[in-house]
Amino acid sequence: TSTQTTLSSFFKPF
Amino acid sequence: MLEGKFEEASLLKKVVESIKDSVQLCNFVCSEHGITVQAVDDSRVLLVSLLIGNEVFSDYRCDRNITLGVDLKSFAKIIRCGGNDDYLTLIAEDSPDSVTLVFEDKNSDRISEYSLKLMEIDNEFLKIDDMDYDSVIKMPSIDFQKICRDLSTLSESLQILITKDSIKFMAEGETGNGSVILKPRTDIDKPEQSITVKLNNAVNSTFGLKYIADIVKGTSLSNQIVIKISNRTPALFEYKLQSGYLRFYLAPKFED
Repeated sequence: TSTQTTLSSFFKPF
Repeated sequence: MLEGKFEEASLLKKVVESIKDSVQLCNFVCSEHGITVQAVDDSRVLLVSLLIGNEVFSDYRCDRNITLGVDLKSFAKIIRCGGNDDYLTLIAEDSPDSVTLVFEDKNSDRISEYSLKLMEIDNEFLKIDDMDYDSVIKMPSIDFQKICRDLSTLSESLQILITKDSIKFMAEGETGNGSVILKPRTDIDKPEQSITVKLNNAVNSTFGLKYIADIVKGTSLSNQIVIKISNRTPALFEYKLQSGYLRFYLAPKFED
């Protein structure tokens, strides 16, 4: 099984 | 005021069709350089980044920055009303509550005009730094589309393994497994058929195929797709336009 990550962990709000 | 004329409506049609299933509400930010969009899907897994450079337009003027808050589902319905070969001009005032689309048939005097009401869209803007990727591959976009569609019949996940001399796409599912291996090749007569691999580090990354199914809707925009991948970070899938690009940033899946 694998877990989907989200972009929030990588990209921060400008 | 914004006035941007496309030589053919088909380009904006393709762009809207490529992103409308990923994101519904987005701001089209118009400046003297062209039109940009950045939007994230509801699950915050996929980010769409679009630049339609002003050189794409046969005529373009935008005196000051104008933001068009667009519901893409409604925009898609209107834009389908025009012919692919029609001239399409987008017109908006400085603080617009609507955008006007004018389609001109090149073979007759028919002019069709539609307006779309705009919305206030409070979009969070994510900062994306230029990254050094472990690997950059370039391949025919239609081949990537077919591989992803084929493997999605087996699994919800696509594993991409890249080494110096091969790209391997793999899917493992309950009913069976599948894999496709490509080797770099240069086609001098048909450069769009070429496959290139630039490698800093070998890559082994996994992505959700339901998101990739949305990404490959951009296939008609470019003969080639550029995929930039690093282990354990979002991958970049890019379709280049004559001036500008449609990019998708997709967060990876991690094996438990």
